[in-house]
Amino acid sequence: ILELRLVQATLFKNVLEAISDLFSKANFDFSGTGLELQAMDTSHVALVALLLRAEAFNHYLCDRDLSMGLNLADMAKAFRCANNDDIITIKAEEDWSDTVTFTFESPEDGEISIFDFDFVGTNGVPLEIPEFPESEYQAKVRMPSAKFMRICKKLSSFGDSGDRDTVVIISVDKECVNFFTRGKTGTSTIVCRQTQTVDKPKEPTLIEMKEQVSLAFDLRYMNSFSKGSTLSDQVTISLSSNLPAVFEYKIAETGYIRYYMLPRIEE
Amino acid sequence: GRKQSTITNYFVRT
Repeated sequence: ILELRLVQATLFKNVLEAISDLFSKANFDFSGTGLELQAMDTSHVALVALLLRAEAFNHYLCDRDLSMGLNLADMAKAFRCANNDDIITIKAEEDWSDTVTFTFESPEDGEISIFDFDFVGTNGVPLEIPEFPESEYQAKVRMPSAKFMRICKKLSSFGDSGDRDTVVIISVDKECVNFFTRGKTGTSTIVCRQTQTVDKPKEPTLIEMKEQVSLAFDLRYMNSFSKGSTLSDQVTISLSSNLPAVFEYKIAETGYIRYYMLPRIEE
Repeated sequence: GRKQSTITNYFVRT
């Protein structure tokens, strides 16, 4: 039996906000330790892995590992009807019904909405995610997630968003991280300087650089990855010339969401 | 142009 409860729908609403625009379905793995979710976009260019430990839930009962594929678009619709302070209950029996039930209860007027989701196939997930060796990453940048989202939006409005191949070139040296894109009639560069601790900013921009790196990423995917900002106010971007880049958002001591994709390589 | 590779061959099928 699987029975979980969250007294605030906010967390799950934010999870769906962070993944449902790029990923159409996901594999949900429920085990004693918590929920592990994985999804890949239809072109298998991006993979997202989310961990929510059991402690993230107000009630967590899972006496047998349960794995299910769910349609994220349908779930996002259901969650859009939910209010942030609705109590969510997630239940599944292993009665081979291949459905999971989400119940939303609004605390003020006791209205209850019940959604049954049928299990669906998941395109190629779950996959085993190896611990990529730190040494392979030339640079890691930690910055405010709202800042990363703002930069992606600015570059998308400037870049030739009609052109599906518009890239953002992320370059890191020891002082700053640059975001560059080419539009129809010009280019745009946004420079983020590493904040000195003396500035004591609310949210620092920190750079760990082994060697300079400059990589090109599809701007549409960067925009989707920046939606992780619903779950965390910091994003860590790990860049390697020959491994998947990782965009990680730690979810306050209960887990993380990580987006992976390879840089575009000059032909 | 720049070539985009898929991500799958960096992860292991379970």
